[in-house]
Amino acid sequence: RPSQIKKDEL
Amino acid sequence: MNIFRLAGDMTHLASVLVLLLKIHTIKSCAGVSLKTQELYAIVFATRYLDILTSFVSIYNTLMKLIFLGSSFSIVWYMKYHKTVRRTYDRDQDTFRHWFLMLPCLLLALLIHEKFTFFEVLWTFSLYLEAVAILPQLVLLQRTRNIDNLTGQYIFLLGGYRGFYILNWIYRYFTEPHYVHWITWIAGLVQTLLYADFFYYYFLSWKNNKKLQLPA
Repeated sequence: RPSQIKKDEL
Repeated sequence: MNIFRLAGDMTHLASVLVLLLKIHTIKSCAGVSLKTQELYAIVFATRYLDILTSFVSIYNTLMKLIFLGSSFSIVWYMKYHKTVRRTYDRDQDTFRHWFLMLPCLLLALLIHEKFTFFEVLWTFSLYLEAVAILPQLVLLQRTRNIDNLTGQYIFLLGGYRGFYILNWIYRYFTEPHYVHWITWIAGLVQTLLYADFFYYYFLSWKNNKKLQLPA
């Protein structure tokens, strides 16, 4: 599982 | 961060500032749909719920605050400011925008990346943003021609998501595992909704005529 990617987009 | 996303964010920022400036300077919101502004306030409120819990960067948090502040102050101006509220033509701005929110909420409950409170509301904000411009476009069809500032506002608002599409293409090719179908499809639908407005905006710009939308 890809790491818990942060929501970096607005 | 890539140039497409930065261009998108700056275009988005410009759109809200143009609108805020127009309303604040000429103390008028003629031709602006309050329903669309309310939908955008809800979009930002449900999109940035994690503003206090997850810190990405100063830029990210600053822009979230600007978008939240500007969208809510535009709604405040149009609803409560003694002078501006009189210029709002409520009998033309009749789109039942609550009917937009329910399908978006149901769709978010059905199609999302993770079934958590934040993720479902975040997905709801994506779907809602895609259709939030509809009350404004309907109002324009009714009032036929629009003033330059409102036209620029819609043009910039539509353009920002177009830049985001370029950003998603760029990130897809440069970052492994960067796949977000929900975001991409919602963003594409959103941009397509502006397509006919862009067409008439371009025509009016080319023929140097006042922007007239067909009946």
